[in-house]
Amino acid sequence: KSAMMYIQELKSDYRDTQLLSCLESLRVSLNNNPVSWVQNFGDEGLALLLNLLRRLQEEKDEYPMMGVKCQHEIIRCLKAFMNNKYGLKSMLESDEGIPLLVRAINPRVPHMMVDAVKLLSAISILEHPENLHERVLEAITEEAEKRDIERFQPLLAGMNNHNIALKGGCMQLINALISRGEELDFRIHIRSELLRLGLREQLTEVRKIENEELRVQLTVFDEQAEDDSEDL
Amino acid sequence: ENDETGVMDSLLEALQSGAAFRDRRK
Repeated sequence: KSAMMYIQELKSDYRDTQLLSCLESLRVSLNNNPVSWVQNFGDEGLALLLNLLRRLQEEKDEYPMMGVKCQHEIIRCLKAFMNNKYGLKSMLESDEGIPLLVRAINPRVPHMMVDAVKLLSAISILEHPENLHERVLEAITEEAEKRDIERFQPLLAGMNNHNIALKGGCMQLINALISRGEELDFRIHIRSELLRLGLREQLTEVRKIENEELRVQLTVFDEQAEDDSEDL
Repeated sequence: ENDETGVMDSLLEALQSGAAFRDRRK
């Protein structure tokens, strides 16, 4: 199928299984076609995906599981779309991209949350004139204000989840946000906020888990804290 | 064109292996 055909389908107000099937097929196309195909899908395709994601996040439909599956598939499509310089640039230029990924940080849907936190970690560490970790942190803060919760509460809930990949993903985002802070005060502030919110207790438990991915992230967290402690 | 692909995969790999953070250490 051409990129234009997917654009037409995304405009067709498909629902449930038909929508999920369209998104799965789109993800395969975005992953397997050359960049020129992704460029044809372009800003219009990206805007349709983001609008759809927003609608599904706001919707309280009769079949919430199907809505969640579609949301997760959109996140996977976004990852495929961003897997080249053109797509990444388009995503960063959109005002809604980062806030919508932040809204997908939902500990009740661990598999989707893993993908969302990993994409946000990757965005946070990008070398970019605009400090992208600040944009990510700002979106996390705004979303928490809307929900009237502590801004890192969803990440802490993710750390508390039984899903080990999710614990690793959350630590990765925490490390990404802290490591990109240029000021010592900023890094210490973020770390203290997390530890005060319950990360200290959770780390004691997480350190007992034997998992390579987690071990790497815990080492990074400890090393960054040590460096800052020395600087202080 | 090939040079432009795999951007996100590389970033995710660097994050997972810790390489993305080691680069930043003094």
